[in-house]
Amino acid sequence: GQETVSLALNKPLVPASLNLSEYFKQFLFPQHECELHDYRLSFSQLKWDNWIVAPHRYNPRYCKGDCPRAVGHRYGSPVHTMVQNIIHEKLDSSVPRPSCVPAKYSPLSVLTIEPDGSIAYKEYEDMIATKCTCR
Amino acid sequence: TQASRGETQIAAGAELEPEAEPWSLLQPLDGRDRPGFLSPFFKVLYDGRGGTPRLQPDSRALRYMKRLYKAYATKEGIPKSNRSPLYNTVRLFTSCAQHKQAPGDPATGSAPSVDLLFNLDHVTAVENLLKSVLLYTFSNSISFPSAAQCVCTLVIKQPEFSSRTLQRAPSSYTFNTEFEFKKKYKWFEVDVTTPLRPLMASHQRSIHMSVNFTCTRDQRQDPPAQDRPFNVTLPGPPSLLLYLNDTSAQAYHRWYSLRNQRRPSLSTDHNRGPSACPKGEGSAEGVRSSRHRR
Repeated sequence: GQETVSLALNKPLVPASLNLSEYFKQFLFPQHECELHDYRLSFSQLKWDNWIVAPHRYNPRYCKGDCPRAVGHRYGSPVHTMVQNIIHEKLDSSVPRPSCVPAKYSPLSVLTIEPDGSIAYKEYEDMIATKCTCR
Repeated sequence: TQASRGETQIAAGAELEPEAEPWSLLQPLDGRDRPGFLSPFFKVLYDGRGGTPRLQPDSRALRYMKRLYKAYATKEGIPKSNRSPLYNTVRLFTSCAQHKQAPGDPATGSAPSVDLLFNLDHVTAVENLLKSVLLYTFSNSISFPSAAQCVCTLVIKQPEFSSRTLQRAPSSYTFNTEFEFKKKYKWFEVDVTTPLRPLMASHQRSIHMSVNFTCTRDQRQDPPAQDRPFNVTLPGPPSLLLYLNDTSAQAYHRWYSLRNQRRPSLSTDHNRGPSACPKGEGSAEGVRSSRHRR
Protein backbone atom coordinates (compact mmCIF):
# COMPACT_ATOMS: atom_id res chain seq x y z
CA GLY A 1 0.00 0.00 0.00
CA GLN A 2 2.97 2.43 -0.05
CA GLU A 3 1.92 3.93 -3.39
CA THR A 4 -1.63 4.62 -2.06
CA VAL A 5 -0.16 6.32 1.02
CA SER A 6 2.16 8.47 -1.09
CA LEU A 7 -0.74 9.30 -3.47
CA ALA A 8 -2.89 10.34 -0.49
CA LEU A 9 -0.05 12.46 0.90
CA ASN A 10 0.41 14.18 -2.44
CA LYS A 11 -3.31 15.13 -2.61
CA PRO A 12 -3.87 18.63 -1.17
CA LEU A 13 -5.74 18.38 2.18
CA VAL A 14 -7.72 21.57 1.52
CA PRO A 15 -8.22 23.58 -1.66
CA ALA A 16 -5.44 26.18 -1.78
CA SER A 17 -7.92 29.09 -1.98
CA LEU A 18 -9.70 28.17 1.31
CA ASN A 19 -7.86 28.82 4.58
CA LEU A 20 -8.01 26.26 7.39
CA SER A 21 -10.31 28.03 9.87
CA GLU A 22 -12.93 28.65 7.16
CA TYR A 23 -12.62 25.03 6.08
CA PHE A 24 -13.29 23.63 9.55
CA LYS A 25 -16.01 26.17 10.33
CA GLN A 26 -18.41 24.47 7.91
CA PHE A 27 -18.27 21.35 10.10
CA LEU A 28 -18.40 22.94 13.55
CA PHE A 29 -20.95 25.76 13.30
CA PRO A 30 -23.82 25.59 10.78
CA GLN A 31 -24.42 28.95 9.14
CA HIS A 32 -27.91 29.53 10.62
CA GLU A 33 -27.66 27.64 13.89
CA CYS A 34 -30.81 26.93 15.92
CA GLU A 35 -31.28 29.85 18.33
CA LEU A 36 -33.78 32.20 20.00
CA HIS A 37 -35.15 35.13 17.99
CA ASP A 38 -37.19 38.15 19.13
CA TYR A 39 -40.59 39.13 17.77
CA ARG A 40 -41.95 42.26 19.44
CA LEU A 41 -45.71 42.25 19.17
CA SER A 42 -48.09 45.04 20.24
CA PHE A 43 -51.65 43.95 20.98
CA SER A 44 -52.98 46.89 18.93
CA GLN A 45 -51.61 45.14 15.80
CA LEU A 46 -53.99 42.25 16.57
CA LYS A 47 -56.76 44.74 17.50
CA TRP A 48 -56.76 43.18 20.98
CA ASP A 49 -55.94 46.44 22.76
CA ASN A 50 -59.65 47.00 23.47
CA TRP A 51 -59.51 44.17 26.02
CA ILE A 52 -55.81 43.69 26.84
CA VAL A 53 -54.78 46.77 28.85
CA ALA A 54 -51.25 45.60 29.70
CA PRO A 55 -48.56 44.81 28.73
CA HIS A 56 -48.45 47.13 25.70
CA ARG A 57 -45.58 45.18 24.14
CA TYR A 58 -45.29 41.39 24.19
CA ASN A 59 -42.24 39.49 22.92
CA PRO A 60 -43.12 35.76 22.78
CA ARG A 61 -39.71 35.04 21.04
CA TYR A 62 -39.33 31.94 18.87
CA CYS A 63 -36.73 29.32 17.85
CA LYS A 64 -35.36 29.13 14.34
CA GLY A 65 -32.26 27.69 12.63
CA ASP A 66 -30.50 24.49 11.60
CA CYS A 67 -29.80 21.72 14.05
CA PRO A 68 -26.11 20.71 13.84
CA ARG A 69 -25.59 16.98 13.27
CA ALA A 70 -23.71 16.26 16.50
CA VAL A 71 -26.31 17.89 18.76
CA GLY A 72 -25.88 15.82 21.92
CA HIS A 73 -23.69 18.13 23.94
CA ARG A 74 -24.68 21.67 22.95
CA TYR A 75 -28.51 21.76 23.06
CA GLY A 76 -29.20 19.42 25.94
CA SER A 77 -30.74 17.16 23.29
CA PRO A 78 -31.35 13.52 24.11
CA VAL A 79 -29.29 10.89 22.26
CA HIS A 80 -32.46 10.16 20.27
CA THR A 81 -31.82 13.36 18.31
CA MET A 82 -28.54 12.00 16.93
CA VAL A 83 -30.22 8.69 16.11
CA GLN A 84 -32.94 10.57 14.18
CA ASN A 85 -30.22 12.46 12.28
CA ILE A 86 -28.49 9.21 11.30
CA ILE A 87 -31.77 7.66 10.12
CA HIS A 88 -32.48 10.78 8.02
CA GLU A 89 -29.00 10.81 6.48
CA LYS A 90 -28.23 7.09 6.09
CA LEU A 91 -31.52 5.18 5.95
CA ASP A 92 -34.68 7.06 5.13
CA SER A 93 -34.79 10.75 4.18
CA SER A 94 -38.58 10.80 4.68
CA VAL A 95 -37.80 10.79 8.41
CA PRO A 96 -37.34 14.54 9.12
CA ARG A 97 -34.21 16.03 10.63
CA PRO A 98 -34.57 17.11 14.29
CA SER A 99 -36.36 20.48 14.60
CA CYS A 100 -35.32 23.63 16.39
CA VAL A 101 -38.03 24.13 19.09
CA PRO A 102 -38.40 25.92 22.45
CA ALA A 103 -37.18 23.96 25.47
CA LYS A 104 -38.09 26.43 28.24
CA TYR A 105 -40.69 29.17 28.73
CA SER A 106 -41.45 31.98 31.14
CA PRO A 107 -44.91 33.22 32.22
CA LEU A 108 -46.68 36.44 31.22
CA SER A 109 -48.83 38.78 33.37
CA VAL A 110 -51.86 40.17 31.52
CA LEU A 111 -54.36 42.88 32.55
CA THR A 112 -57.64 42.38 30.69
CA ILE A 113 -61.15 43.86 30.60
CA GLU A 114 -63.92 41.24 30.73
CA PRO A 115 -67.13 41.68 28.65
CA ASP A 116 -69.04 42.82 31.79
CA GLY A 117 -66.52 45.62 32.46
CA SER A 118 -64.77 43.88 35.35
CA ILE A 119 -60.97 43.94 35.27
CA ALA A 120 -58.72 40.88 35.65
CA TYR A 121 -55.01 40.58 36.41
CA LYS A 122 -53.86 37.08 35.43
CA GLU A 123 -50.54 35.24 35.09
CA TYR A 124 -50.33 32.69 32.26
CA GLU A 125 -47.75 29.89 32.10
CA ASP A 126 -45.49 29.20 29.07
CA MET A 127 -46.05 32.46 27.18
CA ILE A 128 -42.43 33.49 26.38
CA ALA A 129 -39.81 31.08 24.93
CA THR A 130 -36.55 31.40 26.86
CA LYS A 131 -34.40 28.52 25.52
CA CYS A 132 -34.19 26.46 22.31
CA THR A 133 -33.34 22.81 21.71
CA CYS A 134 -33.12 20.35 18.79
CA ARG A 135 -35.62 17.48 19.02
CA THR B 1 -47.02 2.71 9.15
CA GLN B 2 -50.15 0.52 9.28
CA ALA B 3 -50.85 1.63 12.89
CA SER B 4 -50.12 5.26 12.17
CA ARG B 5 -52.41 5.17 9.10
CA GLY B 6 -55.12 3.76 11.38
CA GLU B 7 -54.52 6.63 13.81
CA THR B 8 -54.79 9.20 11.00
CA GLN B 9 -58.13 7.66 9.91
CA ILE B 10 -59.47 8.02 13.48
CA ALA B 11 -58.21 11.60 13.67
CA ALA B 12 -59.76 12.43 10.27
CA GLY B 13 -63.07 10.94 11.45
CA ALA B 14 -62.97 13.22 14.53
CA GLU B 15 -62.30 16.24 12.32
CA LEU B 16 -65.23 15.43 10.05
CA GLU B 17 -67.82 15.53 12.86
CA PRO B 18 -70.07 18.41 11.66
CA GLU B 19 -70.96 19.86 15.06
CA ALA B 20 -67.47 19.75 16.62
CA GLU B 21 -66.16 23.34 16.41
CA PRO B 22 -62.36 23.29 16.85
CA TRP B 23 -62.33 25.26 20.08
CA SER B 24 -65.35 23.44 21.49
CA LEU B 25 -63.03 20.45 21.89
CA LEU B 26 -61.41 22.51 24.63
CA GLN B 27 -64.71 23.04 26.44
CA PRO B 28 -64.85 22.08 30.14
CA LEU B 29 -66.19 18.57 30.74
CA ASP B 30 -69.38 19.81 32.36
CA GLY B 31 -70.31 21.49 29.05
CA ARG B 32 -70.85 24.97 30.54
CA ASP B 33 -68.88 27.51 28.55
CA ARG B 34 -67.42 29.64 31.29
CA PRO B 35 -65.78 32.73 29.76
CA GLY B 36 -62.75 32.46 32.04
CA PHE B 37 -62.16 28.77 31.42
CA LEU B 38 -60.55 29.22 28.02
CA SER B 39 -57.43 31.36 28.01
CA PRO B 40 -58.63 34.55 26.26
CA PHE B 41 -55.98 33.96 23.62
CA PHE B 42 -57.61 30.67 22.58
CA LYS B 43 -61.00 32.34 22.40
CA VAL B 44 -59.73 35.15 20.22
CA LEU B 45 -57.79 32.73 18.00
CA TYR B 46 -60.90 30.66 17.43
CA ASP B 47 -63.69 33.17 17.27
CA GLY B 48 -61.46 35.45 15.21
CA ARG B 49 -62.78 38.75 16.53
CA GLY B 50 -60.79 41.02 18.87
CA GLY B 51 -62.81 39.57 21.73
CA THR B 52 -66.53 40.21 22.28
CA PRO B 53 -67.68 43.87 22.75
CA ARG B 54 -67.06 45.03 26.31
CA LEU B 55 -68.55 47.43 28.82
CA GLN B 56 -66.12 50.19 29.69
CA PRO B 57 -64.70 49.73 33.22
CA ASP B 58 -64.90 52.40 35.93
CA SER B 59 -61.97 54.82 35.40
CA ARG B 60 -60.87 54.83 39.06
CA ALA B 61 -60.98 51.03 39.13
CA LEU B 62 -58.92 50.87 35.92
CA ARG B 63 -56.39 53.30 37.37
CA TYR B 64 -56.07 51.17 40.52
CA MET B 65 -55.57 47.95 38.51
CA LYS B 66 -52.96 49.58 36.26
CA ARG B 67 -51.08 50.59 39.42
CA LEU B 68 -51.42 46.99 40.71
CA TYR B 69 -50.08 45.67 37.38
CA LYS B 70 -47.04 47.96 37.59
CA ALA B 71 -46.36 46.64 41.09
CA TYR B 72 -46.66 42.99 40.04
CA ALA B 73 -45.09 42.83 36.55
CA THR B 74 -42.35 44.43 34.45
CA LYS B 75 -43.07 46.53 31.33
CA GLU B 76 -42.57 43.39 29.22
CA GLY B 77 -45.19 41.58 31.33
CA ILE B 78 -42.81 39.32 33.26
CA PRO B 79 -44.29 38.61 36.74
CA LYS B 80 -42.10 40.08 39.52
CA SER B 81 -41.22 37.79 42.39
CA ASN B 82 -41.86 40.45 45.05
CA ARG B 83 -45.27 39.26 46.16
CA SER B 84 -47.11 36.29 47.59
CA PRO B 85 -46.74 33.23 45.34
CA LEU B 86 -50.17 32.02 46.43
CA TYR B 87 -52.39 33.96 44.05
CA ASN B 88 -52.00 34.34 40.27
CA THR B 89 -55.27 36.17 39.59
CA VAL B 90 -56.77 39.44 40.90
CA ARG B 91 -60.29 40.40 39.77
CA LEU B 92 -61.93 43.79 40.38
CA PHE B 93 -65.73 44.14 40.14
CA THR B 94 -67.71 47.36 40.30
CA SER B 95 -71.25 47.25 41.66
CA CYS B 96 -73.62 46.72 38.73
CA ALA B 97 -76.54 48.32 40.53
CA GLN B 98 -76.46 50.77 43.42
CA HIS B 99 -79.64 50.54 45.42
CA LYS B 100 -81.24 53.06 47.82
CA GLN B 101 -79.01 54.83 50.21
CA ALA B 102 -80.05 55.22 53.86
CA PRO B 103 -79.02 58.74 55.02
CA GLY B 104 -75.99 59.03 57.31
CA ASP B 105 -76.04 60.61 60.80
CA PRO B 106 -73.21 63.14 61.48
CA ALA B 107 -74.05 63.08 65.23
CA THR B 108 -72.99 59.45 65.53
CA GLY B 109 -70.40 59.67 62.77
CA SER B 110 -72.19 57.11 60.58
CA ALA B 111 -71.92 57.35 56.81
CA PRO B 112 -74.91 56.75 54.48
CA SER B 113 -75.29 52.99 53.92
CA VAL B 114 -75.00 51.70 50.39
CA ASP B 115 -76.66 48.67 48.80
CA LEU B 116 -74.39 46.85 46.33
CA LEU B 117 -74.81 44.06 43.75
CA PHE B 118 -71.71 42.39 42.25
CA ASN B 119 -71.98 40.07 39.24
CA LEU B 120 -69.30 37.36 39.56
CA ASP B 121 -69.96 35.57 36.25
CA HIS B 122 -66.31 35.75 35.23
CA VAL B 123 -64.95 33.97 38.28
CA THR B 124 -64.36 30.43 37.01
CA ALA B 125 -64.76 27.16 38.90
CA VAL B 126 -60.98 26.66 38.85
CA GLU B 127 -60.29 29.99 40.61
CA ASN B 128 -60.11 29.52 44.41
CA LEU B 129 -60.68 32.53 46.67
CA LEU B 130 -57.76 33.51 48.89
CA LYS B 131 -58.77 37.03 49.98
CA SER B 132 -61.49 39.58 49.15
CA VAL B 133 -61.70 43.27 50.05
CA LEU B 134 -64.06 46.19 49.47
CA LEU B 135 -61.93 48.92 47.91
CA TYR B 136 -62.71 52.62 48.41
CA THR B 137 -60.61 54.85 46.14
CA PHE B 138 -60.43 58.65 46.42
CA SER B 139 -59.16 61.03 43.82
CA ASN B 140 -59.29 64.16 46.01
CA SER B 141 -58.91 65.04 49.66
CA ILE B 142 -61.18 63.06 51.94
CA SER B 143 -63.11 64.41 54.90
CA PHE B 144 -61.76 61.77 57.26
CA PRO B 145 -59.38 62.99 59.94
CA SER B 146 -55.96 61.40 59.60
CA ALA B 147 -56.83 58.83 62.26
CA ALA B 148 -60.28 57.43 63.00
CA GLN B 149 -61.65 54.15 64.39
CA CYS B 150 -64.43 52.83 62.16
CA VAL B 151 -66.86 49.91 62.42
CA CYS B 152 -68.00 48.52 59.08
CA THR B 153 -71.40 46.79 59.14
CA LEU B 154 -71.83 44.36 56.29
CA VAL B 155 -75.21 42.71 55.58
CA ILE B 156 -75.18 40.02 52.89
CA LYS B 157 -78.54 39.27 51.26
CA GLN B 158 -79.82 36.27 49.36
CA PRO B 159 -79.75 36.64 45.54
CA GLU B 160 -82.75 38.48 44.12
CA PHE B 161 -84.46 35.34 42.78
CA SER B 162 -85.18 33.95 46.26
CA SER B 163 -88.67 35.10 47.34
CA ARG B 164 -87.58 36.62 50.66
CA THR B 165 -84.40 38.62 51.17
CA LEU B 166 -83.18 36.68 54.13
CA GLN B 167 -81.15 39.19 56.08
CA ARG B 168 -78.39 37.34 57.81
CA ALA B 169 -77.37 38.58 61.21
CA PRO B 170 -75.29 41.67 60.35
CA SER B 171 -71.63 40.85 60.79
CA SER B 172 -69.71 43.92 61.88
CA TYR B 173 -65.98 44.39 61.52
CA THR B 174 -63.66 46.85 63.28
CA PHE B 175 -60.85 48.12 61.13
CA ASN B 176 -58.27 50.95 61.40
CA THR B 177 -58.60 53.65 58.78
CA GLU B 178 -54.90 53.68 57.91
CA PHE B 179 -55.17 55.07 54.41
CA GLU B 180 -52.40 54.47 51.97
CA PHE B 181 -51.44 57.95 50.69
CA LYS B 182 -49.68 57.49 47.33
CA LYS B 183 -49.22 60.70 45.32
CA LYS B 184 -52.69 62.15 44.77
CA TYR B 185 -54.63 58.88 44.93
CA LYS B 186 -55.78 57.39 48.17
CA TRP B 187 -57.67 54.23 48.96
CA PHE B 188 -58.49 51.96 51.79
CA GLU B 189 -59.62 48.34 51.94
CA VAL B 190 -62.17 46.53 54.11
CA ASP B 191 -61.37 42.82 54.36
CA VAL B 192 -64.58 40.85 53.64
CA THR B 193 -62.97 37.43 53.07
CA THR B 194 -64.77 35.68 55.91
CA PRO B 195 -68.41 36.47 54.94
CA LEU B 196 -67.71 35.97 51.22
CA ARG B 197 -65.85 32.65 51.43
CA PRO B 198 -68.96 30.40 51.72
CA LEU B 199 -70.64 32.28 48.86
CA MET B 200 -67.60 31.86 46.60
CA ALA B 201 -67.26 28.20 47.57
CA SER B 202 -70.83 27.60 46.41
CA HIS B 203 -70.01 29.36 43.09
CA GLN B 204 -72.70 31.99 43.65
CA ARG B 205 -72.96 34.07 40.46
CA SER B 206 -73.83 37.36 42.18
CA ILE B 207 -73.44 38.89 45.64
CA HIS B 208 -75.94 41.38 47.10
CA MET B 209 -74.82 43.27 50.21
CA SER B 210 -75.30 46.54 52.07
CA VAL B 211 -72.42 48.33 53.77
CA ASN B 212 -72.25 51.19 56.21
CA PHE B 213 -69.62 52.77 58.45
CA THR B 214 -69.71 54.32 61.88
CA CYS B 215 -66.56 56.21 62.76
CA THR B 216 -65.27 57.82 65.94
CA ARG B 217 -62.09 59.79 66.37
CA ASP B 218 -59.14 57.79 67.52
CA GLN B 219 -58.86 58.82 71.25
CA ARG B 220 -55.10 58.37 71.34
CA GLN B 221 -54.50 60.66 68.39
CA ASP B 222 -57.13 63.34 68.84
CA PRO B 223 -58.29 63.78 72.51
CA PRO B 224 -59.50 67.45 72.47
CA ALA B 225 -61.89 67.06 69.57
CA GLN B 226 -63.55 63.90 70.91
CA ASP B 227 -67.01 65.39 71.37
CA ARG B 228 -67.17 67.17 68.03
CA PRO B 229 -68.93 64.76 65.59
CA PHE B 230 -67.44 64.78 62.14
CA ASN B 231 -69.14 64.28 58.88
CA VAL B 232 -68.16 60.98 57.23
CA THR B 233 -68.60 61.29 53.50
CA LEU B 234 -67.32 58.36 51.47
CA PRO B 235 -66.78 58.55 47.73
CA GLY B 236 -68.92 56.49 45.31
CA PRO B 237 -69.70 52.79 45.91
CA PRO B 238 -66.70 50.55 46.64
CA SER B 239 -65.29 47.99 44.21
CA LEU B 240 -64.97 44.32 45.14
CA LEU B 241 -61.41 42.99 44.80
CA LEU B 242 -60.85 39.19 44.75
CA TYR B 243 -57.40 37.61 45.13
CA LEU B 244 -57.69 34.14 43.55
CA ASN B 245 -55.54 31.12 42.80
CA ASP B 246 -56.31 29.88 39.28
CA THR B 247 -55.64 26.11 39.44
CA SER B 248 -55.93 25.50 35.66
CA ALA B 249 -52.93 24.16 33.71
CA GLN B 250 -52.49 27.34 31.65
CA ALA B 251 -52.19 29.58 34.73
CA TYR B 252 -48.75 30.31 36.21
CA HIS B 253 -48.15 28.48 39.51
CA ARG B 254 -45.21 30.33 41.01
CA TRP B 255 -45.03 28.27 44.19
CA TYR B 256 -44.75 25.13 42.01
CA SER B 257 -41.85 26.46 39.91
CA LEU B 258 -40.14 27.82 43.06
CA ARG B 259 -40.29 24.33 44.60
CA ASN B 260 -38.87 22.77 41.40
CA GLN B 261 -36.03 25.32 41.25
CA ARG B 262 -34.99 24.55 44.84
CA ARG B 263 -34.93 20.77 44.45
CA PRO B 264 -34.27 20.00 40.75
CA SER B 265 -32.69 16.56 41.40
CA LEU B 266 -35.30 15.51 43.97
CA SER B 267 -38.14 16.43 41.63
CA THR B 268 -36.90 13.95 38.99
CA ASP B 269 -36.23 11.25 41.63
CA HIS B 270 -39.63 12.18 43.07
CA ASN B 271 -41.23 11.52 39.68
CA ARG B 272 -39.44 8.20 39.33
CA GLY B 273 -40.84 6.50 42.43
CA PRO B 274 -39.30 3.23 43.73
CA SER B 275 -41.73 1.20 41.57
CA ALA B 276 -40.56 3.03 38.45
CA CYS B 277 -37.01 1.72 38.59
CA PRO B 278 -36.44 -1.29 40.87
CA LYS B 279 -32.95 -1.51 42.51
CA GLY B 280 -31.18 -3.70 39.97
CA GLU B 281 -32.32 -1.80 36.92
CA GLY B 282 -31.77 1.59 38.56
CA SER B 283 -28.12 0.84 39.41
CA ALA B 284 -27.49 -0.38 35.83
CA GLU B 285 -29.10 2.85 34.61
CA GLY B 286 -26.74 4.83 36.87
CA VAL B 287 -23.63 3.10 35.54
CA ARG B 288 -24.78 3.53 31.93
CA SER B 289 -25.44 7.27 32.26
CA SER B 290 -22.07 7.90 33.98
CA ARG B 291 -20.36 5.94 31.18
CA HIS B 292 -22.35 8.04 28.64
CA ARG B 293 -21.23 11.26 30.36
CA ARG B 294 -17.62 10.10 30.41
